[in-house]
Amino acid sequence: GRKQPTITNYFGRA
Amino acid sequence: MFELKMVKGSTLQGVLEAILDLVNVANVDCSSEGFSLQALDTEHVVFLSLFFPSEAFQSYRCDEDRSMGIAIADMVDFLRSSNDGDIITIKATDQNLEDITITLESPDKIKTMAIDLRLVDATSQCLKIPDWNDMESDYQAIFCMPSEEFRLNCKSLSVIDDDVVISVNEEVISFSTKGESGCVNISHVMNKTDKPEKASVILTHARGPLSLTLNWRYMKSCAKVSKLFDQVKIGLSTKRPLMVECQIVEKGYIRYFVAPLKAEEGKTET
Repeated sequence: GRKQPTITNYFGRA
Repeated sequence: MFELKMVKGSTLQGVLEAILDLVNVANVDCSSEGFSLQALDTEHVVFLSLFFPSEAFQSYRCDEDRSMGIAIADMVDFLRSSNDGDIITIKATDQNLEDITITLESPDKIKTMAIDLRLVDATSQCLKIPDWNDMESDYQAIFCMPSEEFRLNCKSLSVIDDDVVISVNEEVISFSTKGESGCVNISHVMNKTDKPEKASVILTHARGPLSLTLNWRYMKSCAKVSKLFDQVKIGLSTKRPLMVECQIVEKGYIRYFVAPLKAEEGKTET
């Protein structure tokens, strides 16, 4: 199926 | 010492209730300016960043910056047992770094309830997000709409399918979805007059057409929060996640960032 991108693709860990 | 006081019925409880759709624990950073909270959903698709400025409360005091992991679920459960008009006090002392105390006091001061809530580790909820002022220019389209309109859109879109396309150009913003049982298409013509009506969608800026496809399941918490405010601001970008913001008094905000399934520039859905 389709892969849902995660928000960590956009923002790194603090 | 950290202490804030507010009257029940303020936005905070509603916001915490909506956050529960994402997480059970969240990290809260307190400073003299106010407090900020970060929450990342378990699937890591939605990130919430909020700032409640000190002005949002009846009284607010924070002598020293501190970071606290809070069991939001427990806090909400306790707040649910209060009555409207109760005065809520949240307090953390420098002597006790393991708990916060939440006190509920009836307006006539006859009844008081207090809970000591153990702090938890919520550091996994923290992401490094750039300052909005540095990020804003990456958003090709930013517009504001009445939150009631946004909420109604969320409701009608979720009837058909999870995948929703938001398309924007300088003239129109549209929300559409199609599934086995049919399709929904909602479009709003941008208000460009000098005197925008209360119910209109106002475009802040748009640089060419753009469309985002999102799994609308992840908008549940966001739709719930928007109910507490008059307006929502929505930002679309091909480089950044979808951004939905509600403003809390003058300087505060709740911002949802949702990772889209697909972002396309130069075309809009018809």
